[in-house]
Amino acid sequence: LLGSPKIDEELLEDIEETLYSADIGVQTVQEIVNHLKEKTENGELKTSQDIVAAMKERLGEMLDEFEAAPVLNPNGLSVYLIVGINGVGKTTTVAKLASYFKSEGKKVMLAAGDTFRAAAIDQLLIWGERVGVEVISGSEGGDPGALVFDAIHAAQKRNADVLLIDTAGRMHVKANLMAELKKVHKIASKEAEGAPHEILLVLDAVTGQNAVQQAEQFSEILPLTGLVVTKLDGTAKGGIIFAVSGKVEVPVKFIGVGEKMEDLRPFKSKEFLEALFA
Amino acid sequence: NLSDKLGQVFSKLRGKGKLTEKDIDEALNEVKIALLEADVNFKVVRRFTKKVKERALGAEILKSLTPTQQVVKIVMEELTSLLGEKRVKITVSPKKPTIILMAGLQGSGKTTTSAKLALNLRKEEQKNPMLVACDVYRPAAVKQLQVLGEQLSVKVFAGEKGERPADIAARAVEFARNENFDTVIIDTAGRLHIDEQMMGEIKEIADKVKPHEVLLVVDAMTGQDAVNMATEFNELLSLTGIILTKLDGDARGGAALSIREVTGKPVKFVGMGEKASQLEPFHPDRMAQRILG
Ligand SMILES: Nc1nc2c(ncn2[C@@H]2O[C@H](COP(=O)(O)OP(=O)(O)OP(=O)(O)O)[C@@H](O)[C@H]2O)c(=O)[nH]1
Ligand SMILES: Nc1nc2c(ncn2[C@@H]2O[C@H](COP(=O)(O)OP(=O)(O)OP(=O)(O)O)[C@@H](O)[C@H]2O)c(=O)[nH]1
Ligand SMILES: [Mg+2]
Ligand SMILES: [Mg+2]
Repeated sequence: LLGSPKIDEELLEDIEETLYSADIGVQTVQEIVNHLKEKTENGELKTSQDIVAAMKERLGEMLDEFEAAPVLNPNGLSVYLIVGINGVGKTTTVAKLASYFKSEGKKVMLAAGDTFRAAAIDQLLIWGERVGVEVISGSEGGDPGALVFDAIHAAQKRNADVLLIDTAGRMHVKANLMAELKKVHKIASKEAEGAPHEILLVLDAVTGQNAVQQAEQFSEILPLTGLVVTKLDGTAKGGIIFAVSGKVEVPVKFIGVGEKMEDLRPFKSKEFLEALFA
Repeated sequence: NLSDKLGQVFSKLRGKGKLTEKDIDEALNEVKIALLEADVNFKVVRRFTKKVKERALGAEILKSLTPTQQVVKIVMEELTSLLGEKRVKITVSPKKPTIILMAGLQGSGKTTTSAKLALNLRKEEQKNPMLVACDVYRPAAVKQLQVLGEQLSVKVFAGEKGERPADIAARAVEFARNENFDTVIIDTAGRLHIDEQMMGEIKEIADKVKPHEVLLVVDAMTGQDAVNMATEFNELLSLTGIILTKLDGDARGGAALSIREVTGKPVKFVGMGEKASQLEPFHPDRMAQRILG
C-alpha cells in the first residue's frame, strides 16, 4: 500500500476546524474525516475540491430525514407543547408560531404554562396582544397542569384551530421538574383528541454538545415530535443538530432567526447546510 | 472518563523510564477529544495541548505516579491555572456608588443574575445595592426585574417610557448617589455581538456611567461560539469579569476555559439554579475536573 494517496494534512486541519467550530462534535467529525480519508486512499476522491464536496454531501445525507412540516389536526383543535431548558427562546417561539399560524388563517390561542418564573405570564400576555391572539393565563405560582386543563377547554369552547402551550424553562437533570412536565403532557393528552399534536423541544443554536443530553433527556420523558433551533441569526452555526439527529430521531421543524414575531422559518436542510459553510 | 482513557493508552508503558513523544501524542489525542466534547474552543484546545506536550516531553516518570497520573496531573495543573484564581471579588469603588454593568447574549441569565448579585452583595459584603432596568425591549423585562427586586426587598430603578437605556442608567446612578445606595447593578437587554446597533447601545451606557465592573454573563452550555462573542464584548467594553450561569445543568462548561484563555478576565461567580440565593464563588479546580469529565 506504499504510495496510496493521502489527504493533505493542512486540508484535514481546515476541515476539522470548520466542522468543530460549527459545534458538529467529536463523534460526527471523526466519522466524516474517516469517511473522507477512506475515499481518498482508495482513489475515489482526487482533488481537495472533491474532498470538500464529499464532506458537504456527507453532511447533507445526515440531514436527509431531518426536516418536516408542522403537524395539524385535520379534525379539530391542534395542541402544541413547547418545552426546553431555561432561556432558549420558548416563549418567543410560541409568539412566533402564533404569528405564523395566524397568517395562515388559523384561529390561534396561547396557554401561559410558565406559572413559575418572574413575569413569565406578563411576557406572554404582551406577546398575545402584539400578535392579536387570546392568551389563557392563571396566577403566578399556580399549578401548570390546571392551567393546561383550562386552556384546552377554553380553546375547544372557542373553536380554536391551534393552542400553543408555553412551559417553564427547566434543566433536564432536575427529576422533579421533568416529572412535572410529564404530568402536564398527560393532562393535555387526556383533554384533547390526539393531543399534543406537536411536542417541540427548543434548542439554542449557541449550545454546544450539551444539546445532545437535553434532547435525550427530554425525549426520555416526552414523545418529542420536533425541534426548533433558535438564535441562528447569531454567529453560532447550530451544528449540534448533527449529533442530536444521530441520537434522537426527531426532525427540526423551525428555526428562529431573530427576536421579532416574524423571525421564524420552516427548517430547510439545504439552506442550513449552505449557511454552515458561508 | 479521561483518566480511564489515558490509563488504556499507557497500559503498554509499564517499565519505561520516560514518556516518548509518540506516547504523549497518543495521550494528548485523548485530552483533545475530552476538551472538544466539553465544548472547549477548537483553537484553544490546539494551543492547550501544545502547552501540555511541552511540559510532558522529557518529564521523568515520577516514582510515585503512573504515566497516566503524570499526564493527568499536568493537564489538571494547566487547566486550573488557566481557569484562574477563585474568589475574585466584585470591585468596590472608593467613590460611591460602585457601578456594575451586566452584558451578554439573549437568555444567558443576566436579569436573574443581576438579582442574585444584589442579594449576594447585601448578605456577603453588607452593601446596599440598587437594580437598574435598562432592558427596554423584551416584553415584561422591566417587570421581571421589579418582581425579583420585590422578592428580595431590593430597590429597582426603572426609566420612563421611550427613555434611552444610557439616560436611564445615568439618572439611576444620580438617584443612587443621592439616596445612599452604594452599589448600582445595571441589567441590560440580551444582544448579539454582531448587532452593531445594540453593541453601540451598550457602549453608550458604559461611556455614560463609566462602570467599575463590566460582567459578561455566559451560559455554561455555550459551544464553540463562546470565543467569538466574548472577544467582541471584551474588545468593545473591556470586561472586568465573567459570570457563568446554569452550572446546575450537566454541561461540561468548556466555554469557561475558552473565554478565560482569550480574554484573560476572571470568572467571578457561577449561577447554580434559578433562585436568587443560587450564586456561588468560582472554583477553578472543580471547574477543571468538570471540564475533563
Ligand atoms: N437573536 C435571537 N434572540 C432570540 C431568538 N429567540 C429568542 N430570543 C431571545 O432570547 C431571549 C430568551 O427568550 P425567551 O423566549 O424568554 O426564552 P424562554 O425559553 O422562554 O426562557 P425561560 O422561559 O426563562 O426558560 C429573549 O431575549 C428573546 O428575545 C432568536 O431566534 N434570535
Ligand atoms: N437552572 C438555572 N436557570 C437559570 C440560571 N440563571 C438564570 N436561569 C434561568 O434562565 C432563564 C433566562 O434567565 P434571564 O435572567 O431571563 O436571562 P437574560 O439574560 O436576562 O435574558 P434576556 O434578557 O432575554 O437576554 C430564566 O428561566 C432563568 O430563571 C441558573 O444558574 N440555573
Ligand atoms: Mg419562557
Ligand atoms: Mg433579561
